Amino acid sequence: PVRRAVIAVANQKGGVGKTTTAVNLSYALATLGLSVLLIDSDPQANATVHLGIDPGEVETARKGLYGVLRGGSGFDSILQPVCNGAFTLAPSSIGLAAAETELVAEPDNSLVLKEKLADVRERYDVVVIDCPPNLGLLTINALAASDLVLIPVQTEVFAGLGVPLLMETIAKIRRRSNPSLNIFGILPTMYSARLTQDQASLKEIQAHYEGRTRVLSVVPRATLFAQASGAGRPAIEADPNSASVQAYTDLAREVAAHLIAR
Amino acid sequence: PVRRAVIAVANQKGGVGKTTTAVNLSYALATLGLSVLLIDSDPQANATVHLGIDPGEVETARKGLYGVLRGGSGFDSILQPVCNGAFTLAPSSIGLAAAETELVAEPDNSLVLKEKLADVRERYDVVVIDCPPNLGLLTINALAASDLVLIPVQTEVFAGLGVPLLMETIAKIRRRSNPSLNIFGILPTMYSARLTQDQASLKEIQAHYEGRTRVLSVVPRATLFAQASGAGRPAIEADPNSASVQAYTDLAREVAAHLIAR
Ligand SMILES: Nc1ncnc2c1ncn2[C@@H]1O[C@H](COP(=O)(O)OP(=O)(O)OP(=O)(O)O)[C@@H](O)[C@H]1O
Ligand SMILES: Nc1ncnc2c1ncn2[C@@H]1O[C@H](COP(=O)(O)OP(=O)(O)OP(=O)(O)O)[C@@H](O)[C@H]1O
Ligand SMILES: [Mg+2]
Ligand SMILES: [Mg+2]
Repeated sequence: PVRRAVIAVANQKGGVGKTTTAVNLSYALATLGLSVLLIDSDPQANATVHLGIDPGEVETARKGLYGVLRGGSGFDSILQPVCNGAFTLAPSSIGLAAAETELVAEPDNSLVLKEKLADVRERYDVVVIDCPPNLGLLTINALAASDLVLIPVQTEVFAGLGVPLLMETIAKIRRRSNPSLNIFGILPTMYSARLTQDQASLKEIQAHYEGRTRVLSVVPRATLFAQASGAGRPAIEADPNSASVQAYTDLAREVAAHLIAR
Repeated sequence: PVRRAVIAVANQKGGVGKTTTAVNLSYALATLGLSVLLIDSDPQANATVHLGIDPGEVETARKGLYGVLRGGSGFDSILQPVCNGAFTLAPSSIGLAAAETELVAEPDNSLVLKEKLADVRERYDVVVIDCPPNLGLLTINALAASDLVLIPVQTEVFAGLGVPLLMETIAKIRRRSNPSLNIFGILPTMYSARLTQDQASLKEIQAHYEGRTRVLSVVPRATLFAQASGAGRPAIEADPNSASVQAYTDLAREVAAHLIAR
């Protein structure tokens, strides 16, 4: 039987490929036949835009994640099919920014997303959560609601500097509210194979995590990714056979294998 | 006479070149003979690392911006010379993250940085503030303390999506606490001249802001930037004659011209 899992895509550093990973992994898992929910937990709503949905309309209709975390709505009222029904999106909009401060006063404020997600999570084999570039309450809620954390890291000097702090945060949540939280792995992103410094950074990542944490297939830097997001679709949907997206196909297979194995 | 200015380098989107811009602009202005203070207002302390200073040591010594915003220290107690004394850095460390929530309860919580900066700002022709990838209280404090805002934007699809919200935030601060706050300009970053989509995105940026906001010289994508930050120095210090850093030299000249003109 395939067990279910909630996977947070997290790294507080900006622009490392969290959204691109969340969107392409969701689609790749759906292609394998799994039912997938992607939660856009970033007020900047890049995943929502990336899938062709207008966050302005989500905001006007009050059909975004904010309504679920603060407005008393259930997830059912905001879910939308995306990629021709391949998977489901819980979209975000700018109003979600208010949740960061409003949640501060809430009791057990790290567990609000987990509570609301409980209503719908058994419909999905995998729930993927796209996190914002910080370790605020939205990221904390995502981690507290998750079984696994996927950490995209650019193959660049200093790209990994924030990872120890993220791991420390994960360890605290594991000790306090979520004993089953585990790191699925480090995903090297935006790799330019011809650049010496990228090669050196990749070796450093592989050496550093060897034996401690999976280091997953490397996502190459490729123009396909921005082109596809410009067209409101995942790169892997736009060009499934491109070598540029192979790492996301591999990643989905590793996730699926992990779900079957455990 | 050269008037003084405080310039916030802001964009809530992650990884768009804020830190790289803050560091290289500071050095370039210093090379023109101006006295410069760079304030690292990001708990991730990338600017601090970029200039060869260890944020861990800053944290242990409690000599970071957090001490100034929350700990009752003055800026004088944390300032450090960088780039062989070319300019001055007010470093950050991870403890600064606590300021985001602690400042919530503070009266006039958007004006704490401005208040503390008043003690030292007249020593400097230019104060540059590196902001984190969000519109939280640290960014708000930077904007409320500034005369000018510099907005780096990648030449990529969707890169400009967050700019209207940033401009809205700036407009609110201008109406409320800071009537002299102005946008200095949009700085296109990480431009790959050979990529059609970068060319299209750049044209779009130029067309969109034409007549409304300066669009500054384009910063090309170049390996020099990561190499230099890896060596703990600005790219423009490492290789001042490289074509890759010309845009930062131009930017410094535009800022200097603006200071003389107004
Ligand atoms: N492998 C890749 N090759 C080329 N461009 C990429 C790749 N992955 C992502 N990008 C582009 O880089 C930019 C940043 O990626 P993305 O938005 O996924 O990062 P992020 O970590 O979610 O950013 P943020 O911290 O702002 O949420 C986007 O414009 C995206 O299209
Ligand atoms: N022109 C450029 N060419 C190549 N790489 C660049 C360029 N500018 C910046 N970079 C690299 O891109 C990455 C992101 O840049 P930077 O840290 O300056 O962005 P940022 O907006 O400050 O990010 P954050 O939102 O996380 O604070 C860094 O690794 C940096 O070295
Ligand atoms: Mg993102
Ligand atoms: Mg930065």
